Amino acid sequence: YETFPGNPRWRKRHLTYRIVNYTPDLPQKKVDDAIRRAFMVWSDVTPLKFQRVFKGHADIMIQFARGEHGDGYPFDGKGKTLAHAFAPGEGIGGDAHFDDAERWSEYNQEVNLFLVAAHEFGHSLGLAHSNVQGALMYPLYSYVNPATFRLSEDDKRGIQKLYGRKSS
Amino acid sequence: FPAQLKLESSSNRDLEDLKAYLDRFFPLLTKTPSLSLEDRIKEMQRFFHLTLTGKLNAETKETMKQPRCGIPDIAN
Repeated sequence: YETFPGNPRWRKRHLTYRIVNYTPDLPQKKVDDAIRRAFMVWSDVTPLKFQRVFKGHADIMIQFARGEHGDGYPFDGKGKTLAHAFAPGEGIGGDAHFDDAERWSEYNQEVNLFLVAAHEFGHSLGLAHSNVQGALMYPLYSYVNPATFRLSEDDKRGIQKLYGRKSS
Repeated sequence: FPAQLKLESSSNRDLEDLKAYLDRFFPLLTKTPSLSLEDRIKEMQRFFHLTLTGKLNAETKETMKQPRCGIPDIAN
């Protein structure tokens, strides 16, 4: 695993997130659930807790966008780049953006939202890319069944280096 | 003659795509001296466990086409 230079991390264990807008590809409830489960991937192995808020600013703002979307890192249409996120910090720090030129799905067609969201939230929490194939933080997308998804030891070591283990 | 021209233009495009990919995901860090293109290709091949050729071979091209996250692969 890798962390970002300077090891940016959240100094609090209770983080908020807000789903700013939705993709038309999935029912909103499916998006809500995929995002909730993606955060659970990380809260299951650390002391972190995630609370959803519905207005105002949240630590992690989640949005779907196409092309240039105001952060200076334009998306590139269908395929290639799927999403990006920012390391922990004020303002745009922690935010996650998903390219709505992709076709987001809850299964094995096109791009699975749960898997990409879990990866991006790893960045939102301070993990950079891992070169371990099979790790969630590996940069290339590959489908695994979300129902049987398990965080790799590499990912777990990285996130627990930043936030410690979940207290029993 | 046209075939040759076509061949050149596609390899030029491949080269442009490669440089754009390297600039985006394996950006030259300010502190490292400017690496040769061959070294930069090797850096990417090393990260993705590809054969270290320093050349834009088929498996390197294939990796570049994979859907992925937009964050650089070397943390900077």
